[in-house]
Amino acid sequence: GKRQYNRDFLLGFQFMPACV
Amino acid sequence: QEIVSPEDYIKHPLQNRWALWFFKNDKSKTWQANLRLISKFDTVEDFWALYNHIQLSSNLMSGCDYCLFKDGIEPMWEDERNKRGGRWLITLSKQQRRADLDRFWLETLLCLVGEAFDDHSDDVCGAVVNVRAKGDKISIWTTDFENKDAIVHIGQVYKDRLGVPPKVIIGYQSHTDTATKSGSTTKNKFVV
Repeated sequence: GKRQYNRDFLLGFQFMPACV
Repeated sequence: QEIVSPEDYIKHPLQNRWALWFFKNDKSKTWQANLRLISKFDTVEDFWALYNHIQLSSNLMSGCDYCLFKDGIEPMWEDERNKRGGRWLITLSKQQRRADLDRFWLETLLCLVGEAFDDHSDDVCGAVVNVRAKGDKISIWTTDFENKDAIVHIGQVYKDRLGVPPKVIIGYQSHTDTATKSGSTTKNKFVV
C-alpha cells in the first residue's frame, strides 16, 4: 500500500523539534 | 534506562521524493533560465523544514511561481510525464490572495505529500502556484488527460479538501489545449 498521511497528522509535525 | 521508540528518532518517509522549484520572471532571461530547483525532500520532517524556511506565496513578487513535482518530473509541459497531461485549475480573485492563497497552496502541498488521492495519486505529477497581479492560480498537474477516473477522483477530493462550495465549478484542462488556446480561456475537459 501507499504511505498516506492525512492533513492533521502532517500538520502535527510542522513545529516539531528536528530529529537528532 | 529510558526506552526510546523508533517513532522518536526515525523521520516519517513519504511515498515519493518531491522537488520544489521556484520561477522568477526575469524578462532578460529565457523561461528555463528563470526556473530554479530549490530543494528535494522525502520525509514529513524535511517537508516542513523546507516549507517553514521559505516565503509564503502571498509574499512573492508578481510573476513568481512555486512548483512541487515528483522527483524526475520537470515542471513544464514538455516533460514526458506531463505532455499528455493536464491540470485541475483553481483561479483566485485578487481579494483571495489575502484570504485563501497561502491556505489553498498549503492544502495542495499536503494533498500531494500525503498521497490524498489514494491509488490515483500515481497520476499526479505535481502542483503549481502562479502569483500574478491579475489573479493568482493554483493547479494540480496529472499525467494523462484521458485517465478520466483518476482525474475526476483527484478533482473531487481536491475540491473537498480546499473547501470549495459545491455550487462552484472547477475545471480540468489539457496542457495541449492551454498551449494552443487562442483566447484567454481554455475549454474544460472535465469539471467537478
